[in-house]
Amino acid sequence: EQPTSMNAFELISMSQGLNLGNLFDH
Amino acid sequence: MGCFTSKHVIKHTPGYEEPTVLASETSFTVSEVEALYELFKKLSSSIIKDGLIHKEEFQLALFRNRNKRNLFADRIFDLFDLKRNGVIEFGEFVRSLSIFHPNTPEADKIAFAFKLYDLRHTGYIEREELKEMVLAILNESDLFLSNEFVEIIVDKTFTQADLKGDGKINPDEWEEFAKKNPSLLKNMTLPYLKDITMAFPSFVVNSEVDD
Repeated sequence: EQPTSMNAFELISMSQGLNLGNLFDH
Repeated sequence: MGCFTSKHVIKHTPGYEEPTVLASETSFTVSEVEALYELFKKLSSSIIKDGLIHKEEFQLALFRNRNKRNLFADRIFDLFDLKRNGVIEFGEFVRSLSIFHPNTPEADKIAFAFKLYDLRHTGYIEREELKEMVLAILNESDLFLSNEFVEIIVDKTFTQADLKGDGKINPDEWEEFAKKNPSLLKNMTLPYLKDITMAFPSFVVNSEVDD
């Protein structure tokens, strides 16, 4: 999917910066 | 003569709360809260050994780099820090993570996401805030889009979400938009929180409580 075809919040929700999964990878 | 028995003296971190209390207020079971306590102890002693998660420790856990920051990690840290004292205590950690539990009601996730995106705490998601978040994402992802395209994406999103057309998204508009676009809440659920003790056996401790 092209970034420009998404709405802005869809782009944001795909962000790795929001990925809390790394907290558990210890 | 007084009698004092000390079979086990367990020293908890500052801000420790009983797992039974936290389990009753969140989507986690008692043994899962206990498992989270093991994780919390690791995270909260990775740099400063005071039993509290400092921002640098949060960044280290998320990015493997204590100095790496991004807009969303900062926002999430601030939202986890419910007491607004610059650190995350155990109770705050569990209550906040519970938002991301698959069993947590969608309404709670929608409300949390709104707070996350309301960067300046105005009670609205404003156009400039949305643009700032899009630019942060693009920068983070090493993606380049011209300013014109960023404007198009933001404009299009506001056309869809800002039903009153007043240039800002209020909580009701956000709720309606999120319900129409469930993919927006994808990052508000961490599937493996459903059974932490299975997904992360290294955190399992001997629970004295049967759930």
